[in-house]
Amino acid sequence: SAGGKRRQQNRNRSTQPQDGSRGPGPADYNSSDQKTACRRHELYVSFRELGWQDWIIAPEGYAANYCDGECSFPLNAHMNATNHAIVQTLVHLMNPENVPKPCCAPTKLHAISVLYFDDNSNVILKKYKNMVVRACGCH
Amino acid sequence: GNNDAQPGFIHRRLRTHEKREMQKEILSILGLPHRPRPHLSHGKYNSAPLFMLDLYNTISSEERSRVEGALERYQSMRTTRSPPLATNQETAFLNDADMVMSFVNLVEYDRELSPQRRHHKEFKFNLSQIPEGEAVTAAEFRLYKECVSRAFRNDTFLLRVYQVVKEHPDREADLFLLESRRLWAAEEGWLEFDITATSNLWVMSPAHNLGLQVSVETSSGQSISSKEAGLVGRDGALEKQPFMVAFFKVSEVHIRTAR
Repeated sequence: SAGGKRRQQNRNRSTQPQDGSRGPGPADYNSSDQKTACRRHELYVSFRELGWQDWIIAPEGYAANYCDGECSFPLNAHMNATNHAIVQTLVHLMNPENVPKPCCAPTKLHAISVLYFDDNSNVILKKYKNMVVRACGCH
Repeated sequence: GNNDAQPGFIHRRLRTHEKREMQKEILSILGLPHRPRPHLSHGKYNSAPLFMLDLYNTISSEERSRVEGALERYQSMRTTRSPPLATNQETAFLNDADMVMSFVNLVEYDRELSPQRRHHKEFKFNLSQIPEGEAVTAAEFRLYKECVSRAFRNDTFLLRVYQVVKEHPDREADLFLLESRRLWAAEEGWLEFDITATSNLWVMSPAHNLGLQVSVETSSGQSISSKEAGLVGRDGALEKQPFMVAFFKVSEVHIRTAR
């Protein structure tokens, strides 16, 4: 609901006469992006919270990062992942507060192990050691 | 992410669409088509999950010990835990494995075998759920033996584990002796039997998976039932149920596309 309210304010703001004397400050720089600025969140996902503790024995949950806003970079025909990362890096250099560091390099994740039941009540202990995320995003 | 809650990571109730997204994400990482529905008796873990949890804690504490030196603490904790505990050999298998699976014994009730084999006990495991491309690097059949009653107290038993090679409708099944072991009647604890070759055969040719049979004799050659020998079966304590465990190695690295 907070987002909704802010969006309402922005709409009001756009109907307000622009104050020409005031240059765009950091807060305004992406004012049109405020509501969709790319942001990274941290969240603890609890399997108990998901009601899955009857089949996931361990771990109890895991620490996750996720992004929301304009994080999935619009890669169109003349923009590939690499030079888009270059553009983002330039934007980041000019205005570090507003844009998270772009990353298009494959990112190796920590090794995790999961212990869970299958449908036949057999138990599976699986190690995930070589998890690599290959995507452009705010990471 | 890693196995522990990072201090500072928010614990908050997930919104419905976040829950759905997380569930899809987790199932796709685990390579599962849907959420499993295991049959837990009274919500308690029996021997296999307890054993696997011990292996899981071994992995997690080794990872953490690399960072915090917690292994000693964990080792001391293990000595106070109840069975089943992984042996050093199983911990070595664990280090090499990418996946470990325990399998529930499918034989619900003992069947009356032929008069000659009346005291043979059967065990069957369903290995059909193993993902493609996994090779068994080690497999064990685990059986818990309790101290026996006074009648055999000073005796020794000869315990034999067979692989059932072929079944016949009108005569005894063909058996292949995997191992014979002499035990003290008063001995108590987990017995591990190496069934790596047998498991590999069962994985490669499920039609040959006809299970195992166990027989016990006293030192005078008298055949006795597994119950008399103190072997715990399906009617015994949950945490002492017989089970099989197999260690696997996968070859290819899975690359997941971003969602």
